[in-house]
Amino acid sequence: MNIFRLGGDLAHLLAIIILLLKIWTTRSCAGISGKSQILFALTFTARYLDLFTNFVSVYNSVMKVVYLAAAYATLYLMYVKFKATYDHNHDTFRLEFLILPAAGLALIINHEFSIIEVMWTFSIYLEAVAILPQLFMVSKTGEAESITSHYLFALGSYRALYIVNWVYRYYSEGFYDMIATLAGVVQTVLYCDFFYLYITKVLKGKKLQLPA
Amino acid sequence: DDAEPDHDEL
Repeated sequence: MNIFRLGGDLAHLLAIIILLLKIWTTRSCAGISGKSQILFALTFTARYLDLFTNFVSVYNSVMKVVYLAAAYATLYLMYVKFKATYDHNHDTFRLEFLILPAAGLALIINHEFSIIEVMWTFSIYLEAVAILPQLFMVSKTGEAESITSHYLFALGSYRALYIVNWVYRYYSEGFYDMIATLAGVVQTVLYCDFFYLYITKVLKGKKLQLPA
Repeated sequence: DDAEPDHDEL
């Protein structure tokens, strides 16, 4: 565990908390893509199948449970409790366009052809693109609330910090995982345009509005 | 390499 990995995990946790708090305190999930949240729940479910078979540390197990619980709590808030506020007209991304290629690729390019390993790989590929419905929704409406921008910034920072962690681990331990690293780079690149808008607009107190 | 994949990250 190094500072970049810990920072990544905490950014991820912060993103999840920001999202839950936003929905809970405003009693609304307007502007949030339920499709992306479904993909994140699917990601965590597929990745943490090893929760009971591969013990790494108490820290890892606790975080896995927290991520899983938060993912399903978010889905519950969006699709049950505050369903009326869910902006489904703008959340039109087709999930099968992301799930099927991620599943196909996981079957072909993986570290080992076993159920747990293919599911882990699927989760890595799916996570890389899981934010697309959310970014698509922001581009469709042309804007995002500040709190949604903070959520996206924290969520994007998480994988960016993991990349630094992987570079660090490569040099300090000789550890590398090509699948996670390449997918992590793709994931981070998807946020670049958003990062630019966040830094140039939101941090200066303006609303995130896309150029017309 | 045929070592078991080691996923110690989240």
